[in-house]
Amino acid sequence: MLELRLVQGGLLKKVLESIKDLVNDANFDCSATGFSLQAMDSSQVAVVALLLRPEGFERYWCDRNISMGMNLNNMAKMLKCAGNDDIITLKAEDGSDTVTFMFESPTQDKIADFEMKLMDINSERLGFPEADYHAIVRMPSSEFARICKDLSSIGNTVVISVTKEGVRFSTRGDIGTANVVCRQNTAVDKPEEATIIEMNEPVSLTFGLRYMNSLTKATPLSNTVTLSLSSGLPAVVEYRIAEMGYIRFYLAPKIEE
Amino acid sequence: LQTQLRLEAFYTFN
Repeated sequence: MLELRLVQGGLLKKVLESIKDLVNDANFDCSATGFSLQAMDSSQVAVVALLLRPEGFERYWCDRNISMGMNLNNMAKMLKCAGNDDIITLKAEDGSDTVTFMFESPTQDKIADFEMKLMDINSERLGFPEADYHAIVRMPSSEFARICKDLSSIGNTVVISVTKEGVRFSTRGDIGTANVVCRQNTAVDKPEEATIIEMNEPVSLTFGLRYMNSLTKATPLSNTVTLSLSSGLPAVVEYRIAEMGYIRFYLAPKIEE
Repeated sequence: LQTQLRLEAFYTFN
């Protein structure tokens, strides 16, 4: 049996909104490590990895490891029926082919339950070896989203280059070119407004803006985003979910033929 | 010409 009570129910709504366009179906796994998901998009270019640790739940009960296959669009439809301030509880009985989402208003004057059919999904998990990244950039997530959106009106791909100068986002399209450079900036009022660049080696990688724009849907989950980049390796784009875990996207680069 | 790489080129399935 499984019962997970999340006081910040709005967080689960945001998680679904951030991944439902990238991935159709996924297994949610529940274990002592936490409530997690790993799923690849149908073109096998991006993987999303989510972890919500048990400490973040008011009640985290699963007496054995459970994997629940869900259609993410259907799950998002159900979660849209929850208020942003609602407490969300997930419940599943052993051997059941359904999961129940219970929504409680903060004042407890409205309680709703929605039962969703589970599905069998054969998914293999990817192993991500530990990598030493050439550069790690931490910046405000809204700034990163803005840059990806702006550049996608000019071109289809973004070149992300980290040098001593800073981190450069470049694109090229039929109408012209665009370059945005963000320099390290730690002289800010709030730590989440800082841009911090750790560079071991200069690195330059090209990615499809369609994917970058898709993963910036996770922006409401975190004030900051971390880009981990190494030549010839997928980028890791991480949004930390305060005190609970993270949502990470692994995105394969494009190469010049 | 740019080619989009797939994640399978980098990672192994468990």
